[in-house]
Amino acid sequence: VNPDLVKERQNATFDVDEFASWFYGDTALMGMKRLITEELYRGLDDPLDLEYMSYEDVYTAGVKQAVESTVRMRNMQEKINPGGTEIYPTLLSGLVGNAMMPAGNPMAVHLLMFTKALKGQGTSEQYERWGKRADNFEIIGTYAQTELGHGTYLRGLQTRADYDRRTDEFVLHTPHISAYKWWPGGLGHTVNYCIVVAQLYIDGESKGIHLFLVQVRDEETHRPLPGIDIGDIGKKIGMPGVNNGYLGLNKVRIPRIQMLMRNAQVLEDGSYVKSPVSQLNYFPMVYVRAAVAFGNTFFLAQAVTIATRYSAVRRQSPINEPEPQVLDHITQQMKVLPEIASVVAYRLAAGQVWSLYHRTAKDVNAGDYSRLPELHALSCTLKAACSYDSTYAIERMRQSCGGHGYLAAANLGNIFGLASAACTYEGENSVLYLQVGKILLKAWGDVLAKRQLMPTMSYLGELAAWKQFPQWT
Amino acid sequence: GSWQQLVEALQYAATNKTRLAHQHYTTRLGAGRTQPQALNETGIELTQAAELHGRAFVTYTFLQEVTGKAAAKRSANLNRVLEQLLELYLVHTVQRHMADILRFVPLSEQQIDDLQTRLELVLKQVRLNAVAIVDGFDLEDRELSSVLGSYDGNVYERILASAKKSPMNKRPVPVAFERYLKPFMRAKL
Repeated sequence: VNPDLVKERQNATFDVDEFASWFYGDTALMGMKRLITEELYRGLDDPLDLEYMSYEDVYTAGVKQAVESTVRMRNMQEKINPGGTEIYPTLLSGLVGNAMMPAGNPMAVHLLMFTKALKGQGTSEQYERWGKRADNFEIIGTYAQTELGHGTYLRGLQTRADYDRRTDEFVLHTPHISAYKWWPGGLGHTVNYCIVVAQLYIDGESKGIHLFLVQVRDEETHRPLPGIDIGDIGKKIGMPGVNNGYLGLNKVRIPRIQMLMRNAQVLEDGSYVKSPVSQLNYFPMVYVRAAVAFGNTFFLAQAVTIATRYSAVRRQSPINEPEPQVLDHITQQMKVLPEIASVVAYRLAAGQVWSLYHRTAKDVNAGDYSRLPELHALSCTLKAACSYDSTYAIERMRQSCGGHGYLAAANLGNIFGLASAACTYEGENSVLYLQVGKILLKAWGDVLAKRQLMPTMSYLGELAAWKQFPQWT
Repeated sequence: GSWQQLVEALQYAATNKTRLAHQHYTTRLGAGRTQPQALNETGIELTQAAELHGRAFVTYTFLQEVTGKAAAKRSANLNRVLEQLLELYLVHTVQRHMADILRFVPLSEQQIDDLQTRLELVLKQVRLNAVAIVDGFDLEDRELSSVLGSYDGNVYERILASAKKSPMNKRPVPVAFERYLKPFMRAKL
């Protein structure tokens, strides 16, 4: 071990294992994380090999890694707690899966959204029929919401699902190029099913956006089905293995029962049963946004670990003077150290939103939707702040490593690519802030009317009463 | 108390940004703008208020963790490190949003100077444990996958080893030499 790092570790004033246990939640969780990491990395190829592969070979390697790690984690889950979710799929879709796969995971959306939406948005019958198959990877799916011409602005989506009561089917159609589904991970060549977010029309009348399960490829041959125009969208800044895809639908017919109908429903006679709360459509995205905040926190943790160790080893100074560690320069401290604190701050905040999500999910199941707007606001603002901060911090970490940070082998480029994607997926950050801004406007109306505020916004009411800020101490 | 006040400064800025956004939005509606028009025209203030709301939430959560009941379950040494990280995060975040805060909180030059002193002091404190803290993130070498960040710190050896793995180094003379470079250099342009 480099003597500078030995010295740094000897001079530490606290117990590192105690910190790690606290950081991961408790000793058992930290132990489990180590166990999983060990299992996943056993016999893994050198990630540097990916840097010299062709685009298609990177994708193939990504699928191989995703498949192997899924099998390993399922086996571990079965050994430790059959039927539980503490390892699989939770960790595969989050920290460990991403860290292990520098090219990205082509099945991440299947794990994070497809299976979750089938369970959370589908009826029990729909879950029995498709959800279980998805959980067992008999079918692989993705979640297609964004279109070439419309992103976070959901009401602008152009893909249509017209109900045809003569055949008891929906006709799914992308009427313009701008309606093509664009971006979903795995859509290109990996999945054979897809949840398509489309505008529901009954007798030509719009009923807003709803979710539809569409088979896009034959289960045996994997060839695209009639009416399906599907493919890979090409290289991006990062994530070359994620297989982001496009999807055009030419009057594709699906049975009525393939609209996910836990909340809103279309009956056989074409009558429409409204969802009790419109925000329920957005609930899967709340979960994903909390997961994004977690994921980006760990990308930043990776980058700041690299930069801090490098800054302790690297020595630099004016000519004819003994070379100090660059970490002793206050300018280098200012670049690197605040981001260590950011990792801890975002780890805690993401954990808080995660807990609130699980509490709210229970409330929703019991018919209480009161905390949905609050959770929506928190997950939006946290996702936006965390993805933005981590992206720019990772770039700062790269620059804090001087020219060597530019080497692909430093891995800071890959980490940046993974982190920066989060600024635009699951809601472009400015659009999310605007949504939160609207919720704040409504909350301010509550302040003026002296109505009770949501717990995490209650400070607005308390501080609004201050005539001025108290004496600065 | 001081940490609490830094969090409150962010909350106070978020509160007043929200108040102003609401006021300007309402004025626009009153002037005959449609709701979407008024929202669009108030967009800058709305996004700023939303960002501050998020910052206030993150800092408040951090403060609660460090000063709340959970602290009793941790060793004094770990708590001291977490307090330093909180101090660094709060001072740094308040400095980042100083323009927003100054709009609503009348700080003197001396008070702003004090924050800079606090920043420089806490940087020194955190620097002492920086390597150990990132060790505590518990990311092993294969997760980091970086020649610069390995646990053993043997940076230069790893950089050179990775360079040796470049496919370009598999043969001493590249194809491009015979095909392009040599004819080019002998062409006597």
